[in-house]
Amino acid sequence: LMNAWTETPTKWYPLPLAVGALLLVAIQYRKKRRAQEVIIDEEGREVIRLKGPWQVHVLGALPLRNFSRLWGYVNSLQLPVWFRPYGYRLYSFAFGCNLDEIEPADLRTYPSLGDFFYRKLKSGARPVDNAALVSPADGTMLHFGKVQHDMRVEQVKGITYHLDALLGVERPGSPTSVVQYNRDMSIVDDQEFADINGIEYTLDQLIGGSSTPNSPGNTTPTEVDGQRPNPMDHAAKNLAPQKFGERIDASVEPKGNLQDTLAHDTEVALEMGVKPSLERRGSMGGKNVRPGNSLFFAVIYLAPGDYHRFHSPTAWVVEKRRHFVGELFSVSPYIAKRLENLFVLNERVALLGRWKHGFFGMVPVGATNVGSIKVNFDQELRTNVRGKRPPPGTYTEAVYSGASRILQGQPLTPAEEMGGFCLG
Amino acid sequence: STIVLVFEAPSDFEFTVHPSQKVKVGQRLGDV
Repeated sequence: LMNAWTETPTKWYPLPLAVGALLLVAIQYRKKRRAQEVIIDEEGREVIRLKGPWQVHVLGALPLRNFSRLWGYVNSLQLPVWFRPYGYRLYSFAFGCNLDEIEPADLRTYPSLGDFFYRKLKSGARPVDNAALVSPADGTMLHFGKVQHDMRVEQVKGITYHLDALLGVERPGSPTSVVQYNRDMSIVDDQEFADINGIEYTLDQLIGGSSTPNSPGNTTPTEVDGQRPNPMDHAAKNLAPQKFGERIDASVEPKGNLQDTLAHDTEVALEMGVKPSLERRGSMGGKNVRPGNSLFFAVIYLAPGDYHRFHSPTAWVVEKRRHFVGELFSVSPYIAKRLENLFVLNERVALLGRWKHGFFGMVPVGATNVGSIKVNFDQELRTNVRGKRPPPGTYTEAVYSGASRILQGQPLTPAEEMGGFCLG
Repeated sequence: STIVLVFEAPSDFEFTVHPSQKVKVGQRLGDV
């Protein structure tokens, strides 16, 4: 064998032209097949699928949502009081938490690791810059830039996803189109469809117009104890329980008395540089940006040791949220570089609204260890729950028009706490 | 966990951070 390996002369000769041509055809065929892997549905939108190297497919085969809930359960267990300071200090040492800035500072007051993970910061621990856009969270800037003309956002350099897939697609037209959308997705059955139609809501009413529903016996809600009435309470009751793809009016927690609330709303309106009668354009996905404007994106990654509550990045009004139930892959930079469509596959809550320059959207994306997303002003929202998963790309939508009459949404000041991520 | 911001702004909007930079709540990310 050694002799054959060393003494056999190498004889080079040209390949026949046909073999070269065949090779080129094979390469072209492979390229074309890869391009065709982008599946388009009947409405011309890309169908989101798991794409990436083999490690990604192995991850995709794991019951990550179950792992996440189990992880949440384990971390909600109460720890012995004597163990808490040692355990949390060890965790802080391992993940780089700064214990000097947490409130309360006494580690024994955190019953479980889950509670410690969702810790608060001392007042004034984070000075707020006077810039148009400030960071909504502690973390690492993964990526930022301008959204390209074909509405694709860069996940990392070279890997993109469509803005529609991240935020959801707004169907144009009448209330029928909203309900029709549900029927198309086979989520709401005929009876539920009839119930929704029986109330005869217009689209404006359904997404937060000023008039009341047109059903018999309906009464206009009145103001009670300083709480702002929600004209869509009736709608919310009739649409309960939530179904995927439905649009409901979220019940919003009132912020103190009416005077405080008005002062808060006015502050946001002044920050936004607008009068209460806001122009309502450009708030639905930002496809029609104002002349001279562009769409921008920024991705912030929160590592396990970071403070996990998120705050408002600017003065803006949240008009609606769309809850997409999805996978719970890790969103670490390692996975983000390998798993295409990561942010549109994972469970997420798209909060959509407007700021002084037009459309503004903020999307907290869940992950395996932090599958639960809380939004302080949305008591209806439940994430990472057991049950049947809806088809990818569908979402439950809630509107916040009842939160502020003058701003037609949930007003937020820069750095105001909005919610956070919880373990599991 | 991750937070994605998508927003409309004047075309001369500029980010004042760089990729992989650590940021804190309230820190300037960008301005017009």
